[in-house]
Parts: sequence; structure tokens; C-alpha cells
Amino acid sequence: KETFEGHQVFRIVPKDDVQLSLLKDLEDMFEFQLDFWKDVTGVGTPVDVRVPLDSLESFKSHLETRDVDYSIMIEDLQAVLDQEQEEMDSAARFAQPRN
Amino acid sequence: TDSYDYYNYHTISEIYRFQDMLVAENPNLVSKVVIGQSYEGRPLNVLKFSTGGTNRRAIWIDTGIHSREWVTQASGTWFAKKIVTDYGRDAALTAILDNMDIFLEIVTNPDGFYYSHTRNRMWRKTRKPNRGSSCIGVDPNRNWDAGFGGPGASSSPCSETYHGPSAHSESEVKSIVDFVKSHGNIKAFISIHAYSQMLMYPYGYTRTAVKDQAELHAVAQRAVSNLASLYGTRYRYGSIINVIYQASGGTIDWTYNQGIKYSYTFELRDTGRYGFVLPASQIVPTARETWLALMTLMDHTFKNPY
Repeated sequence: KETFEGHQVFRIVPKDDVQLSLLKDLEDMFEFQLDFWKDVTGVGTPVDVRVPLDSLESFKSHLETRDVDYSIMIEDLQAVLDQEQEEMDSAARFAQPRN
Repeated sequence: TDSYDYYNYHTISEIYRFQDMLVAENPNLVSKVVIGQSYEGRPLNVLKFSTGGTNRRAIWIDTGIHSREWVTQASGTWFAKKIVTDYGRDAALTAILDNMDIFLEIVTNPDGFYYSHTRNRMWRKTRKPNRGSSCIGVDPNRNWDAGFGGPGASSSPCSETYHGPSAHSESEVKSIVDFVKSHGNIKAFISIHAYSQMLMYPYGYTRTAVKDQAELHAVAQRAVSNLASLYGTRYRYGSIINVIYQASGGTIDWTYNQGIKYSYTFELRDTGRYGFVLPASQIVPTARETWLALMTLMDHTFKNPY
């Protein structure tokens, strides 16, 4: 089972056309193994992207050296997924058997 | 189905069981149509809500063509129950169902959905292997014969937006294509995705405006306004290419070109705090507000025959 320990989901809002084109280039770049949850659309429209643990530092520095602001939407994706799984498991445990 | 837990996410086998139970409980209203098989051999189940008649005008709704968008399959399940509960009680829905059929495909990409539960929660595409590549699957929302292979879709099998080797190459897509064509009387087609809160109409593959743009826009405006009336959730609306981006080979571009005027696609909650891992507590609020928009679209279709 593929897990996502330490993966983070970034939110990036491109400020201008330069940043927009930079993000568009990232969409086609395999180097960082990014998974775009919300694709690049236009200036001012948020882009959400999952970044694997191994790429975190290099990706952050890629953005920072190009003066692109970002925020972290999900700090540790696996933690959120574990919580989701836990909720599903506990729902199943408490499900009433049909009479 | 009264004891089904609508407030939690469910596996594909639980959803299949729910569908069978709903049919068993409502034999005069609901039936199950199997329109085909997925690549891995799972049935492509469509719930048909009908009060009789033959080949009535119909409304199509699908959820879960992108498997990781779990709130859509969960909402689809809630819609199914809502339809049987409201028929005979809600005047608008009753009038629709007395004259039209509703088809609802809750798990449009079952292989991907199963995989998202068992192997990779972030799986979006189908599960068919690609010849000459180690990457699996096709984006079933880039696989339709509407600007197929154009900008806004990838020719790389490793991309999340890989369009596939040819239009309708995916059985999950081809089965809908065949069903829509053979039915011939579908008047509204609503394809539901998540997330980012948008309601869109064609086109995605071209900047050319659809000839019904003014009407589709006005109806979308009404739908999102009704949706917002419940919890204040704000939606953007417009054509795909204007609201999101250029995307070729998309579902509702094909349906519109088939003559289905009321072709719409949703992106449900949220604005990005949780993305595809929207907490289960959000399922029912999402479904409830979406239902208001769905009713607006269905009611307009019913009252404006063409």
C-alpha cells in the first residue's frame, strides 16, 4: 500500500504572469514528482500540489529562489489519511448489524 | 438503506450492496442497469429511477469518475436515498419523476475507486495498463471524443491527465457513450467532481462559446445561488475553459456535442483545506447543498423541453 508519510500539500497563488508560467513549467517537470490537486489556471487562482517528502527541501528552495510565496495546506498527508481510515474503521465497528 | 451510514466513507462493496438494497426496497421506483464492465471486470452499475413509461426524457448524473474524489461517490449515495425519500413528498422532484427518468452512476470508475481504498488513496485514473509504459491508467475525463488529444490533456501515460491511446479507449467511458447513444433521449447530463467549488458548462476544449451559453449561464447562476442558500458555500460558474482552464476530451463537451443541451459539471467542496481528503463530517453538508443545485438543473430541464 502506498503511503504518504511526510508528504505536504502546498497552496500557491501565482501573483503575476511570470509566476504563472513558472508553475506551468512545474506541471510538466517530473523532477519533483509533484501531484497537482488543483492545476495551474490563472493569476490569483490557487494551485494545490502534493509534494513528496524527498522533494520537499528542493521544491521549497526552488520556489523561494524565484520569490514565489506558498502556504502549507496539509502538513503531513499521511496523518490526515490515517485519521480518515480510523474514522472509517470506527464507523464499521459501530455499524449495527441488520436484524 | 435507512441504517446505511451516510456520514462516513464506504468501500466499493458496501456501495454495491447499498445499490442492491435500494433497488430491493423500492422495486417500483428503482432498478439497476449494468451498462458495462470496468477494465478489471467490475460492473458499471447505474441506478435508474423511473415511475414508468418507455424511453422517457431522462437526466443523467455521474459521480466518481475521478476515483480519489471520495466526497462525490459519498454524495451520489446520499442523492440516491434522497430521490426515493423525496418522491411523493417533494412536489418538484415528484413532477420530474412522473415525467422523466433519472440515471445515477455512483461509482463511475470502480477500479480506480477500489485502488484508492486498498493501495493508493491519491489514485485518480482508470487502472488499464498502457502498452510500452510502466505507468497505469488513463484520465477518464480526457478520454472523450471532443477535441480529443488537444491542449489541456497529456500524451504521457505517466501524467495524471493522460488522454489514453484513442477516444473512448476506456471501457468506463465507452460504456457511457454507448448508453447515451442507445438511449437517445437524455436531456441533461451532470458529471460530478471534487473539489474547488465550481459549476461549469461546455466548452473546455475550445474558446468557442456554446450556442446555448446565455441560457446555461443563467441556469448555473440560479443553481449556485440556491446551493449557497443552505450554508453560504460560494461557487464560481461559467464555461470550463473560462472558469478552470483548457481541457480537451472532457465528458460534458462530448455530451453537449451529442445534442444534450443541459450538460454541466460540478466541482464540489472544499476550497482546498483538505482537498481529496475532505473529512467525512463534510459529506452530508456537501450532498445537501449540492442537491439544491441539482434540483435547479433538473427542474429547469423538466420545464424546458427541447
